Amino acid sequence: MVNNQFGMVGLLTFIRAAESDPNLVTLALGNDLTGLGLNLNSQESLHPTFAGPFADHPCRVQDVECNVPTEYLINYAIKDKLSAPILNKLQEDLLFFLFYTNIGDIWQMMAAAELYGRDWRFHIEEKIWITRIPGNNQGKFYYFDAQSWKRMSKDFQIDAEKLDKCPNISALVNMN
Amino acid sequence: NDCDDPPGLQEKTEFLLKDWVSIYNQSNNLSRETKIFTSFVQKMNMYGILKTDDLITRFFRQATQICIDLVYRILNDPSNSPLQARTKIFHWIDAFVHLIALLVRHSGEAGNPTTKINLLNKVLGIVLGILLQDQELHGTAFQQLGYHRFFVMLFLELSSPDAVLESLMLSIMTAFSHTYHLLNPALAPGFCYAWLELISHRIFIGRILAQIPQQKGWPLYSQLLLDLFRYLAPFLRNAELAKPVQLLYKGTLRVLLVLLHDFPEFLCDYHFGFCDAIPPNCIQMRNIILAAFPRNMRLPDPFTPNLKVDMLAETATAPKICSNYVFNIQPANFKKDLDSYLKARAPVTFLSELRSHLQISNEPGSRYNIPLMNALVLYVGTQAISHIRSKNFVPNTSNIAHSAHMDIFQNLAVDLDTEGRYLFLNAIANQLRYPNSHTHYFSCAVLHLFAEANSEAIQEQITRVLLERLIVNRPHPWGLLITFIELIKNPIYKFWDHDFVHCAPEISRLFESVARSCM
Amino acid sequence: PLHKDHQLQFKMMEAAYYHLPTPADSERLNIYLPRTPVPTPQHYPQQ
Repeated sequence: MVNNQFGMVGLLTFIRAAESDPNLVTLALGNDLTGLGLNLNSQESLHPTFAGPFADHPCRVQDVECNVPTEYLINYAIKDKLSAPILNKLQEDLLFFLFYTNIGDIWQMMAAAELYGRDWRFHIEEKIWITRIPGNNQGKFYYFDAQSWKRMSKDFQIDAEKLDKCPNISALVNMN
Repeated sequence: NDCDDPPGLQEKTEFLLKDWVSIYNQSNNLSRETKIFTSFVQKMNMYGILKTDDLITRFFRQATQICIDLVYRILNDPSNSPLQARTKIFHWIDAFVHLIALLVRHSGEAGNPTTKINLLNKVLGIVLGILLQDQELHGTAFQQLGYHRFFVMLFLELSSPDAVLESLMLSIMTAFSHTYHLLNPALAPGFCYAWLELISHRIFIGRILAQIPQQKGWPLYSQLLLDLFRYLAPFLRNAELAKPVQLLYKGTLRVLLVLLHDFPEFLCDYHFGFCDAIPPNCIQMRNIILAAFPRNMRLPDPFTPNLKVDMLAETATAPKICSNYVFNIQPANFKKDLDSYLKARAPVTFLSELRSHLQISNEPGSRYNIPLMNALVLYVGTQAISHIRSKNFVPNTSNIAHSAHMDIFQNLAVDLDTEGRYLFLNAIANQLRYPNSHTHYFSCAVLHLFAEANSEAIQEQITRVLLERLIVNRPHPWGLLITFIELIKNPIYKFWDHDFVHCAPEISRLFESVARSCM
Repeated sequence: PLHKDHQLQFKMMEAAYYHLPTPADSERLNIYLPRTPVPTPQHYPQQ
């Protein structure tokens, strides 16, 4: 038989090496390409949501920029003309939205005050909003998980001193 | 050269750039953008920046250098978190890029693209030059961030929906493609990851391969892929890949998979040049390219019993080969002798001299001229197909024999050493792709060489070349599958009688497993 | 073994491996400017 790397013995070397050291045969035996984060069976084109050669998943919808007509970009024209939202009419998830997206703005503080009025308390150390579960006196509380955007339940040992006080909105308004 | 800059230019540039960055970062300026831009251009005029082409060039060079210096200052400032550093850097670079995009968009006369494209090429050239100098200066401390941001944002700005920019799409893509070619990893290795990001950006791919009409972007993109393969080649020759190489290789595979899925015709048309550049041991990467087939084609199941490949209509059609491969058959007198032999099977000394043309050195791993080998095989094969078709025959394992063309192939199979033979058989196997006249001819050719081999070593090496392309993870080219199935199923080849099939338990098991899937 | 030129290329590539581009590098900055800025407690989200 051919007694060098160019015959069957050469191939056998790869096959045996794959069992002991797969890193040595990456090129010879290849990888499972379905593990690269691309949906190769997709009926749609892949390139419009291709997140790049080093990403292991495609772009999410929010990652893909969409060019909108300039007529749609009206924030500068109307932002001072919009009426203020009436916070006590808003559902909790919208209050959390205002709190988490209006960083450093009076709306963050106002949303916090409204949440306080609805028995939510901001835990200074855990940096989460928590509230009692109605009818439950055994240390189980609801908290709002901003990563999954859900209300979850968990056992807490609450130290009252770690709960933030209600923001003083009137003082902020006067200051402004 | 900084020394030649007129006095005060650096200060003026810095002032104007700071002014513009401040204007840009005020978010409420969108409605008055044209007015603001016009007013800024007047300011540039007032400062004498736009007076001459030379001054414009110096302004951009200075401004780019200011931005890059800022990048290094910010990145080396430990008080900035990575996010803060990026935000600060992007504020400057995005503003600078926006100014350039507006200048390109609005320069020159309406309807005359020359001034705009000249300005774009000038700016790209300046940034490219500064990048290469920067890499030289900083060495392993080179930072790619500023340059990557510059190129990607300028590209995105010039790709935004605008009637003027749309009319310049081909020129804009050409300018970026040429710049990326001049920045390819062999020339700017410190920029290689950013470079791969740039050439595989979803909008870049979409424009260059789909939106530019008549596939005019395809040659530009094929050049960039060739740059990538040629850069990777020396690092992929080693069995064990270092982590930086693994990452770039994996990124390349992802890009190829996107191309295989969305633009298989592109891979089909340019496969020949790609196979020249990809090292022989990169079997899976090569298979991705060879497995491509036109989207409107339905491939018959290779495992269909009694599949009559020569009856397929596609077998009569030659694939497009977008490569001037005949040019690789050098020197000119060799090509002349080759044509003479193909025409008249004379002189007989041609065959004995063939090997000397293909072997170029004694250095292990680079003893053979692989591009010449590949070109020779394809050229002889295509000539053979024309010759057989001129007699109104369809090539098959019988009528391809006893010809000048098969003389050459048999001579190469017999006369070359094991390495040369391996490369020769690889050149044949590189044509086993989707149903077409080349796949059919070369399938017949390799089977004929197996049947007529005067030594078991030739048969062993044919088996080795086919099998190694099959045992690698998917995808597998259709032509490879049908050839191998024919080899193991057709009793003419007495495949199972050969010792090399049973030389080791792993090999026996492998063949049995492959045979089971085929049967 | 790698040629000298390729060894140099590898060194540069290896250095670049430690500061790879991120997806955000190719995305526009979303500049958030508070409309009515006020001081907020340190323990509130800051980004």
